[in-house]
Amino acid sequence: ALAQDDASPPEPKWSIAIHGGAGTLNRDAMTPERRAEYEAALQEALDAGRAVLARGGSAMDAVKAAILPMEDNPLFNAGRGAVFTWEGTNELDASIMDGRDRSAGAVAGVKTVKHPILLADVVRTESPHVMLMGEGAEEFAAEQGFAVTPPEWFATEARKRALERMKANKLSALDVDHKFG
Amino acid sequence: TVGAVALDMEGNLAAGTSTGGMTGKRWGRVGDAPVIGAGTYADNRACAVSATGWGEYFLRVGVAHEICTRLRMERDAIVRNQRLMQGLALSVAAADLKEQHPSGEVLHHEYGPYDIRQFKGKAWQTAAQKVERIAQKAADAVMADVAELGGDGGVILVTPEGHAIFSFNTSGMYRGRATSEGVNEVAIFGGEDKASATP
Repeated sequence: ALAQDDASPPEPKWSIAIHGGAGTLNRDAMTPERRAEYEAALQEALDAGRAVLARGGSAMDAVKAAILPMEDNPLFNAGRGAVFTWEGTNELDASIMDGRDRSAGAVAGVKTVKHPILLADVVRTESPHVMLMGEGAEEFAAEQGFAVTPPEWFATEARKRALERMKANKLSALDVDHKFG
Repeated sequence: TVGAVALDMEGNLAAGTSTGGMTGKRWGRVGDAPVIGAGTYADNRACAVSATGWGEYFLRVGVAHEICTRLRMERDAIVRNQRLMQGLALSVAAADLKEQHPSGEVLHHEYGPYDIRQFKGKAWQTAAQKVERIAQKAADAVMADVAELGGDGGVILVTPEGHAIFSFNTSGMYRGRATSEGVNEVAIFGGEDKASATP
């Protein structure tokens, strides 16, 4: 009895959008080589998510597929290439949510999990909680079979220099243009 | 920070965000990325959102949930109006929140009472176009709210109708989108969404 004005239903659609950070960017500092590097990395992530959707896969799988290569790519502030804390460590946060039932999972301040987005998803599916943090989250990760990733995996020279610059300028974390890393 | 939002062919939405936080963070600082409702949110009745930017402001605005809530309410109104325009005001009341199964059992609609996927053809198209405009407006308005407080950054979102939308108040956002309609593009600075499209 619901409103309809002709017989043709809309075709099933899929759609995906990704981001790799936002901030104040200097166009002059973006060399063609650097730009190509970023565009290739974004396209790789987009293609990974797109492939899942195009073959009829789920939105949840597509989101994870798109984020994984960005967590592995030192260009982005996530996973490998994450920025440094004041103490010189890399602490990672992630969250994921399923629009079907609004189930959600999140982790904060983990240091040894290679792909925090996957741990967030396991928090969603295998725990009664929404967010786990720090050592507890890592303990949960170990119980769920996540390998312990050494800190060297996450640390990059560029991010280390950014922290050193910040400290040299005696800036607090909130004073610097931290976006984009 | 990185993130992704997606709509699959079953009409389901999902959102995810992952980050290293901010350079030089201390005292166990946590931003918006792992906070459901601030940096990430997904609801089949509205949209899926992932955010990036100055987390303290995104937390205060509840950015991802705020965008979803605005869109959910507007989508409800679109469907309600569409029904009324087609002279089915009486059946709106009947189908308002529930429907009767032949067995007598009361069933709730899976995606809420107002779902434009129940429309077909032109009615669907009209409603979908409205949703796109409203989604962009909602994202822009919430980002303007963030800016008013002093924060900056951006969001990505997808709607149940398949729109992939960006909004940011910084000079750039590393971003990309692809749809079953043939969109496939990546971009960095503002106003160049199609400049970097690759096959």
